[in-house]
Amino acid sequence: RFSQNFREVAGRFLVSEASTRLLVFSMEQRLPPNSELVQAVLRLFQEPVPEAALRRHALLSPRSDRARVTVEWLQIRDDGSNRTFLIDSRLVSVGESGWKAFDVTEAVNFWQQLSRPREPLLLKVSVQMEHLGPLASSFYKLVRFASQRPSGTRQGEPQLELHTLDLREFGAQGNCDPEAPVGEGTRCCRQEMYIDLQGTKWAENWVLEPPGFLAYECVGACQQPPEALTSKWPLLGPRQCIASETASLPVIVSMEEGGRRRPQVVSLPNMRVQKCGCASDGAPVPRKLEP
Amino acid sequence: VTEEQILSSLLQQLHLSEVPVLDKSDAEELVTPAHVRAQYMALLRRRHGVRSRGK
Repeated sequence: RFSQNFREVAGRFLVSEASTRLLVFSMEQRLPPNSELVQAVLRLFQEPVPEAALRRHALLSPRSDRARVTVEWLQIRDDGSNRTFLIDSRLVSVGESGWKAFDVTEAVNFWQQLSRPREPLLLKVSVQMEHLGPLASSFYKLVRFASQRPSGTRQGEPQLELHTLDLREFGAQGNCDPEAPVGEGTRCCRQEMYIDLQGTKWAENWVLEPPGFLAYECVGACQQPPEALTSKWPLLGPRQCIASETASLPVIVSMEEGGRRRPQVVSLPNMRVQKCGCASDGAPVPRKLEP
Repeated sequence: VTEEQILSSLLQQLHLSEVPVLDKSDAEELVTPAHVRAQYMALLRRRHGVRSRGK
């Protein structure tokens, strides 16, 4: 405090106790192959609080009757270290009881990126008071969720709901059938499209290779998900047929260097469609799990 | 992909503002060295696609 090197920094010490619990969900055979995860919902049953405890709480802490519930995805790495990612967080009222839903889609996206289907999904659920205060407020303990039981039979058991789309119906079909003309009923597919550079004025005497290339394009329509699903996300656009995987195109061009022309290789990104897929405008783009 | 997109990507990658004016003799005299061709073929073979981030 009296150091000559640091300006005095005044602060307040806030008590932030929290109750934390780890939920473990087996994911084996939970996500059908060739399916797209639309949403994952964690449902927790908040147990009713005894009247007497509520009254005591109201007397001692009239200002706040809400608690913050936070859900994090826990990753245990090969070296034994672990890290968590915030997935969802929201306030619940201490006096309420019943099912509470949390969107844990991102946690399942992270789990999928691990590509370890036998590993369970680990979710850390923390409860703390809404307002951190100087009093060591322990009222967050009044917010209790029914816990997991090995037998998995208990009423109110935490539930993990996975909503998926079967890509055999709602996805793309790979390459288009060259025999079948593309029309109204064509399902999203990748069609050959050749780009001829030799016949292009601006490429003349400048682009040395390639003379042309197969760029492909995505054509056709996508099956729209059932109403029940779209009604939950009103901002989501219709599913459209788009390039879901692309590759770059290397070219050799004639470049000026030191008063002379020399051939040089340049790689043009996203010029060749590798795969087509069905996606909605506005759909959340899964966060990449950094190594 | 359109020709305009290819041209725009090429100018961007080469940090050029316009297409260089070349005549036929410029191209005819040019021989592509083996190492440039090898680099080109290596890139062409690298078929791994880059997952686009959707729309």
